[in-house]
Order: sequence, then C-alpha cells, then structure tokens
Amino acid sequence: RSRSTDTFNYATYHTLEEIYSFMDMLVAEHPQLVSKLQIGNTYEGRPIYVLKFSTGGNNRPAIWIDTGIHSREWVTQASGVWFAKKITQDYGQDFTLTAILDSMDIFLEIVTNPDGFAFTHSKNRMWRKTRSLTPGSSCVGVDPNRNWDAGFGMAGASSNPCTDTYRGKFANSEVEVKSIVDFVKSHGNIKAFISIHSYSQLLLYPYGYKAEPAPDRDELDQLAKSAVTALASLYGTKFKYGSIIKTIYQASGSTIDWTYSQGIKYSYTFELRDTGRYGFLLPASQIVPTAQETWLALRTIMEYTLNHPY
Amino acid sequence: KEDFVGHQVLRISAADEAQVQKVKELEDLEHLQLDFWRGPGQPGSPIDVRVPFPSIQAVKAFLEAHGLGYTIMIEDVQSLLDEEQEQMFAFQA
Repeated sequence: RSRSTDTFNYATYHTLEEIYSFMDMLVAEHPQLVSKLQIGNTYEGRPIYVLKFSTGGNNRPAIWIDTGIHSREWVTQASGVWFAKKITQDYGQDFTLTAILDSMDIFLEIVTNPDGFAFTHSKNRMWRKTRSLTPGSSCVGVDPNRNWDAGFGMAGASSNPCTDTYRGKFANSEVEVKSIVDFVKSHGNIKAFISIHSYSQLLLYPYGYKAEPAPDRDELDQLAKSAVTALASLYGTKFKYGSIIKTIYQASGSTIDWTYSQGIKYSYTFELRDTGRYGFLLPASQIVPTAQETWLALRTIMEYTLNHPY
Repeated sequence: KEDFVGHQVLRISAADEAQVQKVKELEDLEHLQLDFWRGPGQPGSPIDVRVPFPSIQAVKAFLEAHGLGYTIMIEDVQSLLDEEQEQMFAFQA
C-alpha cells in the first residue's frame, strides 16, 4: 500500500479498497482542509463516502463533483482521485482555486456506485448499473443515471430490468441515488453540480428528458463553450457540448435534470475522453492526461460559479 | 469472472434517422446480448457496441444487409482486459 498520497500511483487503476484508503490518507494529511463524510450505505452495505474540501464557514455555497456513477467508466473514478489530490496541492498555490475555496466548499464523491465498482473488479468489468435485486426478475441492477425524479418514467429509459438503462421501479429506488438526493436537499446551498461519466467527449447540460430548452440554456451553453475550450487547450482533446437530448439522445431520470430542477443552475455532465479506440478500456497511461485536461474545464465552471452568485 | 474472449466492439456509422432506427431494431434483439457502449442517438454520431463472439456473424450480416457501415474498434475485448489487469498487478507488485 502507498504510505502517502505523494507516493500513491495516479497512473494506474485501483480497487475500491485502495481508493478508500487513499481518501483516509488525504484526510490525515490535510485535516484543516479535507474531511470524509459518509452519506449512506449501498444496497450491499458498503459505505458511500464524499470528500469535503472546506476552509471554514458554515454551510457555504458549494460545488458538487461526482465520478463513477456508472461503475465500468474506470477513468472517471481514477480522475476523481487525481482531482482530490490536485485540490490539496493547489489550495494556497493556485490563485483561482484558492479564491474558490476561500468562499465555497467542494464536495467530491469519487466512487458513486461502490457495489457496481467492486463488481467490475471481481466478476464483470463491463458492469454499469447498481447491484440491487428486482423482485420478479432474475436480472440485477438499475441504471443510476435513469433513477432520478426528473422525467422519471418517460421515454429515454427502459422498464425492462434486464437492460442497461433500466430505470428502476420508482424514482430514487436506488440508495446510491437517494443518498445524494438527501444530501443535496439537506445541504440546500449547492450552486454547481457536475457528474462525470465516460466516454465520448461531451459536456452536457439539461434537459435530457424533454426537448424544451432549459431557462438558462444560453448561459449554460456559453459556460460549456468556455469549459471545453479550456479543456482542449492542454492536449487538443475536442469536446462537443449542448443539451443532453440534442447532443446525444433522450434520457429520462438523469442526474442533472433533477439537480437543475432543484435550482442548481450550473448542472453539467461530462463524458470524458476516449480518443476513439478504447471506449471504457482506456489504458491507464491516459488517466493523468485525462484528469489534467478535465480539471481545466472543472476549474472554469467553478470559477464562473464563484463569480456569478445566485 | 466474466470472460470476453472473442468479443468485439464495432463502431457503426448511421448516416440518417432511418439507419439509426435500424440499429435500434438490433438493440431490441435481446438474444444477441449486445452491449451498447455508445447508444444510437443523433445521426452521424458513432454507435459503439460490444458484440459477444456467438453473435458477431449475425450482427455483421445484419449491418451489411442494411447498408450500415462499421469498423472494428476493438478486435478482442479480453486481450485489452488482460493488458489492464497486467498493468494493475505490475503496479501492485
């Protein structure tokens, strides 16, 4: 095991246990800045952890970032680990991040689907969903990005438990989703919500379940353009951006449609790189470059959120 | 542990809405056990699908019969998985 987050290897994929122990090391190394919250337990009883980066205050405006809601998208959890380290390195060094953390908190959920992630390591690398059992079906799991209470039940998800886009019996049926819903509602002061997936190099904003433009569409589009420009500045990785339904397809019950419905204006979903050949099996050598370029986009969105309070 | 020997990932290009609908027909054929990595969406957007070995011939015949272009994005999924595992174990070692 690594003895510190300085010797931790960010350029390889890690197991759930290794990521959880990384979190504990980071908290131990930066007790004034980082704390670990448990927001619930998964269907199979694993703890669900969120890292909180805060320099003080009480219930400050906050930014939420999550990775790994689809368990097979390994480059996202690996990027989340890198983001966590980056925040501790840059606070006090990078002017923008220091300004953000002097006024806001950052919540980072690195493994948003622990049961599914453990299953990708133990049994099936291609697993995407949760691992909950559906009464009356021999098929397992619900798509945690179709289970949110926003357009739930509409076209853009499946009611067949054996499909990868199965929405679940009811909204928030998945404890991995409900835990975030409860956290967001109890916090009540989250101003940006960024859910990170892979792959296909997209930056998406609401809506997914309907074609009607979001009221803040123009602003979201403008900010997305700035973010993908910042991202491309490092390695030239090209991202498309737009609303979910216009850019890819109709998707109902999705995370950011719900967060946007809660008044969290800056709600985005990333689909990280694959440079077109590996899909979900992105080689570990691309973890750090992927995280670095994504960080530039995240920083753009966070800085804009700081400078445009609402 | 699930084994993916012989599974291929095909990248399908659907030029128009009619072709996207054709791919959606494929999506509904559960017995083929297809795993859409990038589902059918806007015309012109790549559609990536993992095809288990037993279904490969049927899927390619379907695509060719309907004039749907495709390339083989990953020849053998298991070989990439083996590389990934080796890399992780090398680090742990």
